[in-house]
Amino acid sequence: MNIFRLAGDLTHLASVLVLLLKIHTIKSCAGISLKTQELYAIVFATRYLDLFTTYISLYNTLMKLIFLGSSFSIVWYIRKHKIVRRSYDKDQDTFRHYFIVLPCFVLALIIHEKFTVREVLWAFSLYLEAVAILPQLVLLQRTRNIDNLTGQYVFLLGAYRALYILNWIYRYFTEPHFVHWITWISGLVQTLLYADFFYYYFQSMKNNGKLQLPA
Amino acid sequence: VDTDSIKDEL
Repeated sequence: MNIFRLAGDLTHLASVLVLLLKIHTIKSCAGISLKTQELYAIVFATRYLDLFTTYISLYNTLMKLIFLGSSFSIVWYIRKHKIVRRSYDKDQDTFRHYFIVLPCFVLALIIHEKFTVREVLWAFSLYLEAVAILPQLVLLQRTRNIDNLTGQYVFLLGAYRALYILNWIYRYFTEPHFVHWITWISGLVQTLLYADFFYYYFQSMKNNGKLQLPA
Repeated sequence: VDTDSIKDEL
């Protein structure tokens, strides 16, 4: 464990807690893409399969439970909660996310570290995580300005993966033959997807206005 | 056992 990875995990944790807090306190999910939340639930379900079989550390198990629990409860809130669901903007959140699930799955069948169920699902979860934010970014473009909590959520989500890239660089130089192209390329693509959002996010911080995304 | 170290990441 190194500082970059710990910072990345805590940033990731903060992003889901910010989102849960927002939905739980103001009982609204305005501006949040259910599709992205469903994709994240799939990412965690397919990546944390080994939760019950291999024990790595208390930290690892605890974090996996928190991520699984929070992502599924966010999906439940938006789909089922009688008040929250009313604020879900389903005719704006129209990204056909099955069109990214299938290609990711096909890609995982082609490119993986080993052709076993666990490895293929693990690669699938990495590819899917890289593009899971797309419905949310599309929704932000459509609804133009977004409230601060959603902005913070997306920012923290992007920052976590950027910190992970620093972690991979650190591990590459400190651990012999630590080479994992699948993880590295997926993580890089994921972070690049956030790049333009980061640009507008910092712009809005500078001129202290609401976050205005260009049409 | 190949402790695939990348798998200990979240």
